[in-house]
Amino acid sequence: VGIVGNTQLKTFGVVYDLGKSMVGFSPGAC
Amino acid sequence: AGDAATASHVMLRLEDIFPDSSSSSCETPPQDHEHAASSSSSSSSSHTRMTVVHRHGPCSHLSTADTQHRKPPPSHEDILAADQNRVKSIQHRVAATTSRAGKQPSFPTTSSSVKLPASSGLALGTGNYVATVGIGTPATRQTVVVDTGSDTTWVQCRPCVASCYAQREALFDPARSSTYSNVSCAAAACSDLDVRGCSAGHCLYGVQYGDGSFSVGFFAMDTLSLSSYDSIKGFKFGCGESNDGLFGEASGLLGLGRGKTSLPMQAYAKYGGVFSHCLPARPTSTGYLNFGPTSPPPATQTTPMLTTNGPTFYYVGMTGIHVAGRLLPIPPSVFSSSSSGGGGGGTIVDSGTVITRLPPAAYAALRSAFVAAMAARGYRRAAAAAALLDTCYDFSGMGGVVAIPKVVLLFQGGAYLDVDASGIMYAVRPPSQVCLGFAANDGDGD
Repeated sequence: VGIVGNTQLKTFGVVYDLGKSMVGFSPGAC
Repeated sequence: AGDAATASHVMLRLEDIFPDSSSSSCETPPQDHEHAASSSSSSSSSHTRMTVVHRHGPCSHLSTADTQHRKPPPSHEDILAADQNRVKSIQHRVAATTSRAGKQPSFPTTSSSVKLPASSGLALGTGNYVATVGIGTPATRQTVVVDTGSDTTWVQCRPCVASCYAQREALFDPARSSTYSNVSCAAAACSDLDVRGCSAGHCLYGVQYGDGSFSVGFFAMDTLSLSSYDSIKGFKFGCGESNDGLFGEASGLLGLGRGKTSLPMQAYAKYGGVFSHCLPARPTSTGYLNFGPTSPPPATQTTPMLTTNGPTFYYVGMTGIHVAGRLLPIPPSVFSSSSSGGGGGGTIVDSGTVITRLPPAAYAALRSAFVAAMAARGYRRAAAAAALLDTCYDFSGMGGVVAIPKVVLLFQGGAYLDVDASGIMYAVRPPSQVCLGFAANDGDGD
């Protein structure tokens, strides 16, 4: 497996929705 | 020149991206917890927002308390070494899940005294971001590592029957909480643990990693406060009596994985199985950890969560990489040839891993394109490698202005992650040693 680590996730809002089985990325969230 | 805007990040001030955190103060002090009713009309769930900070930055409680006798923060080499241990741990767990050959630690089963395994563990390297929760009644503040790569929340507990590492805050003392209770061995919740034991009727939990680090203790219930206004009664967590690993001086770990014991799963009815986080670009800034549905920003990109790949982890399907606006020639099979087979290996999104790991062929293509794009901008590799980071630059004398090529990660469903400038390069010793912040797995099948 590959792994997306926290360095590359910086400033993105990362949303995890277990019900919808979905991961989302929102740029510039913080 | 025409595509410069889409091909480069122009950093006008190098120190804005790679600050010297040791000499900085917190620019955005952690706010009091926020709480609001959900805007969703179809649900009665609420949402709660917590502040997330860099564990070793000036916004962290762990760095602002008395520092007179404290150890200095780890070097970047230490962090990267710990990160490699974590990745080995994840690969180990994925392999163990796939082969169903995972080794389970043993526990006493009938002893009236608690005899817990205690051995020196190697570093887990649980990433760099922490949040503060309250546990018990009255609530005691505990700053814990934010970890989407594991399930069970735990904190170190008095009396530390076997051993505890040094932590910054006071140890959680179950005897001082009016709402604390141990989970019984017969309780269904005890069966939810991946690794469990029983002592005098009390359920024991074990979180043990492939690298040898661990937390072991009583599986317990108490009130978990996520904000001043919001709490989860009867939250099940580990009351750690034997803990070791590189957790810094954090009090424990907040398990945000997909397993039954994780916070999102325990609080599914309350928050609808939805949470989000934002990790700040700089140690001097703050991010957030949000539970419950909120209206996503318009620019949100979504990709399917590959739930059949295995437990705990959040798998997504990576499909490609752009560097400087150009799609790299990486065959799709490179991203799906792992040992898990079947529907492909997938890619884990893990808040506790520092450096993104790619299949070797994908990393080779990324590195080659990145080096070429940097050369086109006049930058030559002139700095030594730093642990697993093999592509490093010396930006000394650049006048604080550099332009680095954009890197975009592509996912199934058309989602993409246009990596922020702060996430493309990792500043080991800015400005003289700044490295491409990606690394390769050891093998194609990892």
